[in-house]
Amino acid sequence: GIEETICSAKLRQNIDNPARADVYNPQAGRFTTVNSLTLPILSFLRLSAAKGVLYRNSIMAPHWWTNAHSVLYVTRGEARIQIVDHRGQAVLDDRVRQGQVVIVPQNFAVVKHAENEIFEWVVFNTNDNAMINTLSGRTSAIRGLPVDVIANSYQISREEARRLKFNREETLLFTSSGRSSQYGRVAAA
Amino acid sequence: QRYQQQQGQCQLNRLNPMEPTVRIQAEAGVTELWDKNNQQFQCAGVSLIRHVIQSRGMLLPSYLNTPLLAYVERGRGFFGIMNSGCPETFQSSQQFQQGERGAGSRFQDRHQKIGQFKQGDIIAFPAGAAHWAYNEGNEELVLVCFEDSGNSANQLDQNSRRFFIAGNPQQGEQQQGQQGGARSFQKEQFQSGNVFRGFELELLAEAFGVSTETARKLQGQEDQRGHIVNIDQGLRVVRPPFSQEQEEREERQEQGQYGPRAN
Repeated sequence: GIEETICSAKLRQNIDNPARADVYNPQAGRFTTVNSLTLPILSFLRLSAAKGVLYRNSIMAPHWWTNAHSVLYVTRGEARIQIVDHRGQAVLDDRVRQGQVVIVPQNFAVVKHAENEIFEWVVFNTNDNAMINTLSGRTSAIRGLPVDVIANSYQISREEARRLKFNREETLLFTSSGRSSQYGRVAAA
Repeated sequence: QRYQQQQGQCQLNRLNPMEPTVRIQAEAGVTELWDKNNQQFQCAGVSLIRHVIQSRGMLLPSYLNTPLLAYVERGRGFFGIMNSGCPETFQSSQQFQQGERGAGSRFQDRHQKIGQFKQGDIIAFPAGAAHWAYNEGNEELVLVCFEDSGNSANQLDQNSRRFFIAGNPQQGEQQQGQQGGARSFQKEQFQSGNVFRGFELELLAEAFGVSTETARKLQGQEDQRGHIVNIDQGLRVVRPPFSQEQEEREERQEQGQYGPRAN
């Protein structure tokens, strides 16, 4: 019965070990998830977690959690995080550092940019199989759109639409050319 | 988790039929909203909207925090749903391109699956999955959309929030109906910017590997069209040549197979 399953259930899984990475980019970082598929007990808790590492000057693509709230806890370094709501308002645009917590509500779009140093974080998700949908990159929603829909949605040429769609080949993590961080610094100056 | 469990007892001792109370006009169509503030909707934990899309009109891509069922009251067209991580299985091939020669342009694309719909269809849109719809018929397309904010897939509050990933929905013109009017939350979905608006321009350009000019287009600040846009030249996507007669024949065959059944 269920009691037997619980008693002998596996209760622990390490997500710091780089060898467990689900997404890995040697230049940009890695992302490791633990959910009810990899740790079945989580289906009872209906929770999951993930560990992210972003190297300096790298970006985690803009994305949203489709089926969960996400509580982000920074374990090392600092990064600039922007969170946008359904009105297109940036409800958070800040540099978040070690020891701080940020809550990303379900469906709110979020982007992380490790500008000057490595950034490591853990997220706790309110779904045992939390899913990410990205806005840019190879598995993004934009990539799933027909070129014509993009061209007409954004009033751009088909060529531009194709660039928007295919220019970014990475799935989740990629290095930045440093353009925006310069922009950030200049602005600050 | 229905509303009455969270807020105490629903006041349902008197029910009444309801009309939409707000109209949001856009370039190629209008969206009508029923007042979600109404006790009956509050209690059921649902909301209802109706899109009326002109011929060659496209509802811009957006996603919701609630699952959605759309009923095709009138018209026909096709739609796309971007399911997280699904491959782009609709791809244009060489022959297809041959056909394009007359157009004088190389049109090659691959994208996620495209579905077709016609009057009477029900289409299910999962929570959090970006989707769009296009009216390819000659008459108006009417989609009645049921948003279930009481559904367990919604982890936010009782308000369904539509996140546009394109356009400038706030350009829609809003007209208020007689009764009270929908709560500002509902109208807000169609009266604010798309999610790219909130990101810093440089970071956005960086994320897509494009120029800041193109990134600016993503944000759609200058877009005056609202959330339903007109596509003069018609929308070209990769999809099976599904004709209406073929569908009807298939349906007839299915009925033939099973024959009338006594209930």
